[in-house]
Amino acid sequence: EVRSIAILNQKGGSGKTTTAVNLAACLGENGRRVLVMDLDPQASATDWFGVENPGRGITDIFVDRAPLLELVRATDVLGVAIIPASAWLQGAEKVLRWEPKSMKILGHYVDELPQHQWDYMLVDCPPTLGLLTANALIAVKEVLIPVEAHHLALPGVDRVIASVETLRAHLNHELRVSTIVPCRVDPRTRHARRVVAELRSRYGKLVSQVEIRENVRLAEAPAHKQPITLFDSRSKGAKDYRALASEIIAAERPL
Amino acid sequence: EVRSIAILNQKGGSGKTTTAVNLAACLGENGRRVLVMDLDPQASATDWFGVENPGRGITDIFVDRAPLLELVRATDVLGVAIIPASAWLQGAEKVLRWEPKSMKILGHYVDELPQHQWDYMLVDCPPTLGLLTANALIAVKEVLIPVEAHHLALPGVDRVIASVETLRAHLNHELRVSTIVPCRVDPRTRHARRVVAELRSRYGKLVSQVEIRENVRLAEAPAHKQPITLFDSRSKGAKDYRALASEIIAAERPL
Ligand SMILES: Nc1ncnc2c1ncn2[C@@H]1O[C@H](COP(=O)(O)OP(=O)(O)OP(=O)(O)O)[C@@H](O)[C@H]1O
Ligand SMILES: Nc1ncnc2c1ncn2[C@@H]1O[C@H](COP(=O)(O)OP(=O)(O)OP(=O)(O)O)[C@@H](O)[C@H]1O
Ligand SMILES: [Mg+2]
Ligand SMILES: [Mg+2]
Repeated sequence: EVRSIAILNQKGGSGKTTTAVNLAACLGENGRRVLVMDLDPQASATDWFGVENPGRGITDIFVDRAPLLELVRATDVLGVAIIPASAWLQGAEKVLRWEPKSMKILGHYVDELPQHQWDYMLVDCPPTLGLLTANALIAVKEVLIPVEAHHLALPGVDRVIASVETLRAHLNHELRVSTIVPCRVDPRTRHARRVVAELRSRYGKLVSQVEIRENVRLAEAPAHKQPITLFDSRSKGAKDYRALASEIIAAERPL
Repeated sequence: EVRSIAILNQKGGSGKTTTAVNLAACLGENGRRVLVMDLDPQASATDWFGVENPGRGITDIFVDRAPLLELVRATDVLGVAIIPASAWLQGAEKVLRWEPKSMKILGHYVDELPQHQWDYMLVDCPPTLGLLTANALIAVKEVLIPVEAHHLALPGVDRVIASVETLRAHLNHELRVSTIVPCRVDPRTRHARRVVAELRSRYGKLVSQVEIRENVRLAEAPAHKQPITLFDSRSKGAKDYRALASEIIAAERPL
């Protein structure tokens, strides 16, 4: 069965896309087959994988009802495929109305995907708690919350957890937050260490052991259209995301 | 007449809130009276100014049609007042429909504000190009776009400019992008310098002379509920935002 994880935080710049792309690559290095679903009209993950001409990408399932399988694109990254996003997604949020059936569209299509083709599905969400994000939360079973190690990022975590809880109660009983990942941790600053300590004290075991350190190589990698594992395999960024992938794999349920 | 500026970028974590709060404080130091309007359901600017119990804040104009003046709160910061946001704003985006009249609500209320009470109105926007942001763009005359000095931030600038142009053409002929501000510039990295050079080559005079450098004091200030001018007046963050304020004041039209 596919392990489906939404990467979610309405706080902007928390490291969602950087985590989606690099965690996917590290899981792929470990022999896992990963489907990345880009649900953000900004299409940062799509650009990062160098997808040319995504057309309307995943917008098609909201507008034309195309099957997801037809939208899957290969990438140059071992084990990783992508369902691209595009700016057209912005329009999907405008035409859909806020009602349960609009929130369940993605879930229907995800349920029709062949279960044996991928081990992981990672959904990169936009920085909102809007309709696209709601669709992600109904389509997946787990939520990974990346959190920038800064004070302004702290209140948003409770808000995500509350949204997850609301959706779990009413529309997706299997949904749970599985990991909170401290990101962009600048180990030289007391501020970052304090924020991470605050996360650990507040959320306990939900917080990953691994912390993703601030590393400019992670910011440079997108310009080269490569995940960190290919762009700079020895960087701190690569080490940290590999360690995160190991931690996530260790949480896989035995068959 | 109030100089009204929307601080906008749908790319998350580009420095919108950090710019709204600290630019307001620096303008206030210069004897300008500044009204900050927090239009983000995350209410980061509201929290930063230490506003207790904002209630529904600015949501009231979308839902109950309360006059803006009744929502204004004083702050401890010289020259600065705030119209707070709250998580209720999330609900406003759900109930409003995407049509011109829903996009003009904020503008009507802003037009009714007393013109002599403030010199500047800065609107802190959420990381979206949704209904709240559209309301901001119809209510103001200028747009300031903060841009993080990283590759992933680059495509978003064109998207903001295109949205501004669409709104200018159809719904607000006075609207224009007045400044693009490079933010979180880490001067030690070539990457940041390259991204800033790319911004200058692409957008020319729209890009501010001043670049806001990465400075952990700016990330710490919100925890102390103080703008950088009060939290650490000698920091690079304070110097850079003061320089930005001077540049913005220099662009004021003579009476
Ligand atoms: N560990 C890191 N070290 C250095 N830079 C990083 C790191 N993680 C992310 N970044 C950079 O920080 C910025 C924000 O990261 P990213 O775009 O992944 O966040 P996001 O949550 O997806 O943003 P959005 O809310 O806009 O979707 C990007 O410019 C990215 O390159
Ligand atoms: N020049 C800077 N130096 C250090 N940290 C900064 C700087 N500017 C912003 N930050 C930090 O970067 C993060 C993102 O900044 P900020 O919240 O202002 O961006 P934003 O565009 O308002 O985000 P959102 O899209 O969520 O509204 C915050 O944690 C903030 O404290
Ligand atoms: Mg992203
Ligand atoms: Mg903000």
